Amino acid sequence: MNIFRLLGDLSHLLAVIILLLKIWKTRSCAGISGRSQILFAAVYTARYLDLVTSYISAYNTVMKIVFLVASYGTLYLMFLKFKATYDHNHDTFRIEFLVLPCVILALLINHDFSALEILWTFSIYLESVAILPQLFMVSKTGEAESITSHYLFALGTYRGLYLFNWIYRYYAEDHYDLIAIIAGIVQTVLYCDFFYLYITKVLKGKKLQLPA
Amino acid sequence: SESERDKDEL
Repeated sequence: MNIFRLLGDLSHLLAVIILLLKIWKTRSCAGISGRSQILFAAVYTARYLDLVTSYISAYNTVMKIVFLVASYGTLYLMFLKFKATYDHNHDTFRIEFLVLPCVILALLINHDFSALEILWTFSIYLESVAILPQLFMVSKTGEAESITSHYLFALGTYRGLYLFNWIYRYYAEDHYDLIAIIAGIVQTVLYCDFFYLYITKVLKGKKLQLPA
Repeated sequence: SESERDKDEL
């Protein structure tokens, strides 16, 4: 565990907490893509199945459980408890166009052709693009609430910090995993446009609004 | 070493 990895995990944790608190406090999930949240639940489920097969550390186990619970908790709030506030008219990204290529790619490019490895690889590929329905929703409505912007910033920063972790590990431990690295680069690049708007607008106290 | 996944990463 190095500092980039730890900060990455904390940023990820912060993101899911911001999202849950936003929905809970405002009693509304307006502006949040339920489709992205479904994809994230699929990502954590596919990746953390190894909870039942291998024990790594207390930290590892606790974080996995937190991400799973937070993810399904978010789905519960969006699709059951605060269902009436879900903005489904603007949440129209076709997720099968993301899921199917990820399934095919995971079957073709993986470390080992076994069920758990393919599911792990699928989760890595799917995570890299899971935010697209959310970014599509923001572009469709042309704006995002500040709290939604903070959520997106923390979530985007998390994988960016993992990239620094992998650079560090390449030099310090001679370790690298191309599947995770390439997917992590794709994932971080997808946020670049948003990062630019966040830094130039939201941090200056303005609402995130896209140019017309 | 090359391309082995680390089961500790989240």
